[in-house]
Amino acid sequence: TDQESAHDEL
Amino acid sequence: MNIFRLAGDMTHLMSVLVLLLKIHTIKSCAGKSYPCSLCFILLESSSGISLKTQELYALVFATRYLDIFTDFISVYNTIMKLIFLGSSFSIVWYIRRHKIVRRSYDKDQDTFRHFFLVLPCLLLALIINEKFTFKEVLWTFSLYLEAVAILPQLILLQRTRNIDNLTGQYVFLLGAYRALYILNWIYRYFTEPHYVHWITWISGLVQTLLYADFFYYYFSSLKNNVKLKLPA
Repeated sequence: TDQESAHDEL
Repeated sequence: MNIFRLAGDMTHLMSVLVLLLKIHTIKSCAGKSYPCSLCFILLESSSGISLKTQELYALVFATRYLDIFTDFISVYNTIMKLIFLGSSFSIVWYIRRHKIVRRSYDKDQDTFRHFFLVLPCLLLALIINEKFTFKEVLWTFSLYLEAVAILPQLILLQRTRNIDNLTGQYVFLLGAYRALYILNWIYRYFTEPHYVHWITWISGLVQTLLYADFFYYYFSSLKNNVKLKLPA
């Protein structure tokens, strides 16, 4: 998954 | 990861731990053969916890962490998601099902129809989102819902005569975590190119603003060293 689309925050 | 986000996550975790501590206190207290004074107060007065808010938060985490098994971000991220999912659902279970804890829940006061929050958030998420996919729409829904999820709890606090410390601290920590997240978004905006998430920022700002009056009464009760009381 490209970092942009994946929501990396809780 | 930056210090603001880590502090925000830890504050959020603390709010959950405070709530679990409160539930544990109610449980262990009722276990006594004779009700001690604290127990008597705890069991007689309502716990001040809004089941509606707890259910909304369980829904927030369920719809936000759909990607927990598909998009691996980090061990920390996965562990925290499991903690928030596990704790929010177990708190709902305790208040609904546990033979002792549910006695301290005052359903006559906790009357906010949270369905009126869920539907508009879902509709809004269908209209305003970053990408019209199942996961993305539910993720956006969880952001809008979290912004308003505290409302039943704040209304219950206005109706509760004496707000006990743990409940007051729980609400304070829950509001503080999102305020720290706002600092995190500002930090990321200036340090990461292309980091722009208007939907997240605006719903996070609305969420924090809803706590504004609570923060005012919370800090003034601390300053004047008096019991926390919200005007009806």
